[in-house]
Amino acid sequence: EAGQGNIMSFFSKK
Amino acid sequence: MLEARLSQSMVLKKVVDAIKDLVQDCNFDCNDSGIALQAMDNSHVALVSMLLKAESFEPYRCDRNIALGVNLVSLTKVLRALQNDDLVTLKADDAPDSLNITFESSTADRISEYDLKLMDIDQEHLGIPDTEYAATVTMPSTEFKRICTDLQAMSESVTIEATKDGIKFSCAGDIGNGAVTLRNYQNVEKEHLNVDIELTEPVSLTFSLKYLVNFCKAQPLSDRVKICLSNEVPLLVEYLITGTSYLRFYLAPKVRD
Repeated sequence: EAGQGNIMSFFSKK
Repeated sequence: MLEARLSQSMVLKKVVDAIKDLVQDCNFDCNDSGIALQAMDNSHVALVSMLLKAESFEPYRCDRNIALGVNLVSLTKVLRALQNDDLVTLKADDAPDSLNITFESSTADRISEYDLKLMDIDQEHLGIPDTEYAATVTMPSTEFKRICTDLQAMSESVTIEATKDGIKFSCAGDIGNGAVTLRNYQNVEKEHLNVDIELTEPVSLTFSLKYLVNFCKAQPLSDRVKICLSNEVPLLVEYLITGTSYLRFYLAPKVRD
């Protein structure tokens, strides 16, 4: 979706 | 092995009903502190995080870490057989290929037993940092659901703005604009109706209503919902289950042009 952020860019991978 | 008996069995059904439209396959990670779940939706916009603590069960036994890879559509089919006031018991071996689920009627005159096939799910786990949110709003879960559903009829996204004046949910659609503002509200006799707004700094973020409406499927779990906001970080929507067990949803904000 245009303009929709991705949750993975906020939380680090474990 | 895992053995976990839940007297408030409808909690399990409500949790699954709340998340099954967001995630399809997920691991229930069991260890001695309880049963946890973390899963993203397919588009990686939202994250579900659930913890059913060991003390929510009686008895609870889990000797080592066990991942139960469950297809939630399949689990929903099994949970159809669950009736109000049933006791539900989950059992699994240390390296299980199936999950044994037993329903017992409260009068113990009926025992239903199911084995649900499990799957290997390779899931990425994300580290969620402890965040001091700029705004925390605790409000009736039915009110939050109504606001999200009403605004979705007008627009695909909502801007949530928390200021000293209250929390404002606003949207702009093809047919016009809409907004709902809530202010702090205390009802001594009916505390579940309270609106508590804690604010350290003003916040304004925009989110997809499709996801928020989806989160509201958790409404039957609790008459209260907590919404936590900070600029430029995902929204947290939390429903407490029993005691300190919880179901949390995180939603990435829309990116401003």
